[in-house]
Formats: sequence, structure tokens, C-alpha cells
Amino acid sequence: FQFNLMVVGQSGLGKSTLINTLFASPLVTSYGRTNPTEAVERTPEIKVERCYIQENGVKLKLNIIDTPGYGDQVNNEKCWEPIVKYIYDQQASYIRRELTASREKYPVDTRVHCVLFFIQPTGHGLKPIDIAVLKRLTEIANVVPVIAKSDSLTLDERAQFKQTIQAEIAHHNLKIYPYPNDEYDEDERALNDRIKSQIPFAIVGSDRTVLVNGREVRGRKNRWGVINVEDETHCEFSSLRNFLISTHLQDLIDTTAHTHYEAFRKRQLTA
Amino acid sequence: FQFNLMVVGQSGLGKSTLINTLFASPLVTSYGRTNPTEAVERTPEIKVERCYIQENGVKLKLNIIDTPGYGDQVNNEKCWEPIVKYIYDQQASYIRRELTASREKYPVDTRVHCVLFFIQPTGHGLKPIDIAVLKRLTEIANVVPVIAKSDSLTLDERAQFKQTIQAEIAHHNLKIYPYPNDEYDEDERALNDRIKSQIPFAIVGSDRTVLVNGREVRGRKNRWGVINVEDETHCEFSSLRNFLISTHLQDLIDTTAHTHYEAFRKRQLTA
Ligand SMILES: Nc1nc2c(ncn2[C@@H]2O[C@H](COP(=O)(O)OP(=O)(O)O)[C@@H](O)[C@H]2O)c(=O)[nH]1
Ligand SMILES: Nc1nc2c(ncn2[C@@H]2O[C@H](COP(=O)(O)OP(=O)(O)O)[C@@H](O)[C@H]2O)c(=O)[nH]1
Repeated sequence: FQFNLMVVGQSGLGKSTLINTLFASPLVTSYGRTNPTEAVERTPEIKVERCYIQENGVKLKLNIIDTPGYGDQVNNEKCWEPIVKYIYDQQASYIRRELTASREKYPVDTRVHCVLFFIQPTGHGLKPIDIAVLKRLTEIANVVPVIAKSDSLTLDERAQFKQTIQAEIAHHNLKIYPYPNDEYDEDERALNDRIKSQIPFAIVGSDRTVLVNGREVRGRKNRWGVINVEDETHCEFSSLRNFLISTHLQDLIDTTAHTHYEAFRKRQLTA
Repeated sequence: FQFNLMVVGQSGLGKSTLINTLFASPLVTSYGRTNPTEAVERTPEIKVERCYIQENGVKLKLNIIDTPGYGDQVNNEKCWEPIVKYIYDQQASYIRRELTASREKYPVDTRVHCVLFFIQPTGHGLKPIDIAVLKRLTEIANVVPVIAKSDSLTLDERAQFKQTIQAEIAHHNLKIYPYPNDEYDEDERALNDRIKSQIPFAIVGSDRTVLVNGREVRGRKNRWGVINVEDETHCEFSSLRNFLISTHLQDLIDTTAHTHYEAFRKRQLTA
């Protein structure tokens, strides 16, 4: 299995941390600058981390694509372009490989199977820049929005925030994954509806462990309590992990090949 | 006493909530939209709330100036202009009133005595847009930066974040209040140094109360614990409130009159 996961969002929303939490190992280092004299104006490059994980006895070959935080500049016009270009470049490479890979059963697949989109937990709604970026990305890849650092929201605020975001997604006609599928039977449709009502997943990430009931778990410790990333009453990290790596892994790969890649290929042929 | 306090920062950082927490009453309603179909592009107006509070037996007449979140658009060029204009307009009004108020002992004073600048708790440092806004505001008013929603930082992250911000403030030569003063004696200088090492204050705000040891306090309740806004081991809200309304109230008013207003007046005379 080759699975390519991209993370997109403003800097400081815990993207690098979440990658390390998802795959339980320090795969990426954050783009965050700790040197104040470092020029902020240069746009860092998109970084790809490759690794292997074993999941349910299945060996998974992962490409994690960490994008530099967009929206940090005063003027963020077209800040989505490097990200869109990266997605297109992988699809273009795949077309070339398909044409030249006559003996090779499966060409190397670097196509982006899933884009995790990080939403700042403002409590209000999506920002104009988020909507601008989402409009472009949802057209060309499977986009799964998540609420970053959801530990800064109370459960009431979280429920309210999700409602607002879901309404905005509907209002702007953003095609968020998973997509409706007429071929689904009743059970599959029910599962999809349940997932759709949970998205955006409210996540918390941590590259540190804390002691909870004598067990070492990924978490964040503060003066007023300990957040356990794996505790389903604390956040939806486990739901996200399950969704990405277990229940919807195959569908994310298939939809990329049959929907997004096909659309790209058609445009290339007619162009 | 007339005290005019302005809050500045991206939307969703808890500005409105902090105002209500500082003055223990629902003075302002948030600019946050809850209607997804509301156009985000229009720039809301600057709002001024007037109220009275009693503090240490002294009656304080307050103007709270809530500015709409800046930096929400894709292109935020000059998003600071409405804020700068507001500050200048008050100083210009004061010049006019000083000239016409011959009998009136003290003209009505709407000059901005303090700008609370809200920093998003990214954990990395200031964003380019923050630096752009701070550069303009620190030249014309007393600016006191605070770390918004500091409950999303662990104590270690908070200490690290403060260090980075303080280094960036020094690197960009931003004149943050309180200012060094050669006329200070050793005690006053020591107090100022202590305050300077604490700034930006790491705050948490809440317009809700929670039960802590049988007492109703301003706080935030979550699955893993209860944050008490007034608890000094939880956040620096009390330090900020003390600083603004007790120890530095007079100096904030005086510095505005003798430093910022004087500079403005000089420019008007030579213009
Ligand atoms: N409150 C909170 N902080 C987090 C979370 N995940 C990461 N952080 C912290 O946020 C800061 C920035 O995280 P980082 O992963 O570098 O963000 P990135 O710039 O989006 O890659 C670090 O101090 C992290 O420890 C989270 O889920 N909740
Ligand atoms: N975690 C956290 N959330 C806060 C804090 N203060 C306010 N909030 C929440 O953040 C959201 C936005 O607050 P608001 O005051 O409207 O922000 P504004 O847009 O800057 O005026 C609301 O859901 C508040 O309850 C805080 O100190 N910590």
C-alpha cells in the first residue's frame, strides 16, 4: 500500500505535531521558526517525509507532504498556488509513468490521496482565506478538514463551531470528502452520513507522552488537567486515525485514481 | 478618571470575551459571525462601549474600543489603517477641544490610552502581519501585547513562546509599553523590569462562571479540567487587570498625553 497524505493550514496549528502523533514517531520537524532574526518572507519548500508503518498486519508505505503554513503574509493572494502545483505535478508524473511503465505492474504512485485541512479554532467560522484555499483544493483532491488544537474549545463551543463550519461548507458548495455515492448500499450510506456529521474532526496532537492511570499516552499536561489524545471523550484523534488508516484508506486511494486523476487526465487529453 | 482602552487582533482570539472578563460584565458582543451566509468581505466598524466601574473606591469612566479582527482577508495590505485613523482622530479632536475649552477645566478625553494587542498562541512567534501592525501602532500609542487563549499552551510552550516574542520585539525595535524612563528610581525601574519580563501577559478570558471549591469564578470547563481565569497558576489575567486598572492606569494616561499626544501635536504644528 502506498498512501500519500498532505497537511495544509496556517503555521502554528499543530500540523507537524499531528503527523508525528498519527504515526507515533518523530517523522517531521516543524517549519516554525525559533530564530527571531530569520527572514519570514521567504516561502519554505514543500517537504516530503517517507516512512513505513505496520497497521493491522499490513505494511503501509507513507509519503507525508508537509506544506509550509499559508496565510502568514500580509498579502496572501495565490498562496495556494504552490500547493495546487504540487498536486498537479504528481498527477502529471503519474500520466508519464503509466505511459512508460509497460512491464512494471504498478507505476510509483505519488498522487496526493488525502489533504488534511487544518482550521484555526476561532470559535466563529472559516476565514476568507480558508474558503479561498478550500475552493481550489476540493476541486482536485480528497480534502478532509480538521479542527486544529481543539483542546482550546469547550464541548459546547466545539459543537457550535462544527455546525457553523458544516453550514459554510454547504453554503459555498465545497466538495468535502467523503463524497456521496449512488452505488452505496444502506449500511455504507449510513456510515458515510455518520462520518459526514463528525467532520471536521476535532483533533489534538502531541509529540510528548503523559502518565494517565499509570500508562504512558500521547497527551498535553497543564495546571488544570491532562489531555489524553487517545481518549475519545477528549478529542476525535482516534476517529481521524481510524478513518485515514483503517476504514477509508482504500477509498481515499481509489477516489484519487478514479475521480481526481481521471478528471486531470481528461483535461490533459482535451487540452 | 477617563480611561480609553482599545483591543486589536485577528478575529476569534477572544478580544470581546476578554473585555467582558476584565470588567466583569457583558459590555460587548463579539464581531464573530454565526451566520455562514453573511458576507465576510465587508469591514465592520470600530465599536466604542462606554461604561463606569468602581475600582478601589475610585469611579472609572471607561471607553472600550473594540476593533474588528484584522488580517482575516486574503489580502490584508493596510488593514491597520482604520485603527491608525481612529487613534489620530481622537488626538485631533483633543487638539480642537483644548483650543475651544477655555472655561472647561478638562476637555473630554477620548485619546486611546492603551492598545491591547492580541497574539495568536501558535507557539512559533509573531506573524508578518502582526509585526506590520505593531510597527505602526507602537509609534502612536501605548501598546501592551498579550498572548490570547493562553490555555492552549503548556507552561513550557508558554515560556518558550514569550522568549521568542520578546526577542522579536527587540529585533524589530518595537517600542512596547512600559517605556524606559531615566527619571525612575531603583524601585520603579525594578518594577518596570519585572513587568517587561512578564509581557506579553498570557491571558485567558471567560464570560461564563464555573464552580471551583464551591466558589463561582470566571473560567472554562473541559473534560480534563477547569481553568480558573483568576488563578495565577493558570494564567496571567489577574496580573494584566492589576497592571491596567491599578498600578499603571495613571502612567498610561500620562504617557499618552505627554509622549504620544505631544508628538502628534508637534507634527500638526510643523505640518
Ligand atoms: N493546544 C495544542 N497545542 C498543540 C497541539 N498540537 C501541537 N501544539 C503545539 O503548537 C505548537 C506548534 O505546533 P506545530 O506542529 O509546530 O505547528 P505547525 O506550524 O502547524 O506545524 C507547538 O508548541 C505544539 O506543541 C494541539 O493539539 N493542541
Ligand atoms: N480557549 C479559549 N477560548 C476563549 C478564550 N476567550 C474566549 N474564547 C472563546 O473564543 C471564541 C471567540 O471569542 P471572541 O471573544 O468572540 O473573540 P474575538 O473575535 O477576538 O472578539 C469564543 O468561543 C470564546 O468563548 C480563552 O481565553 N481561551
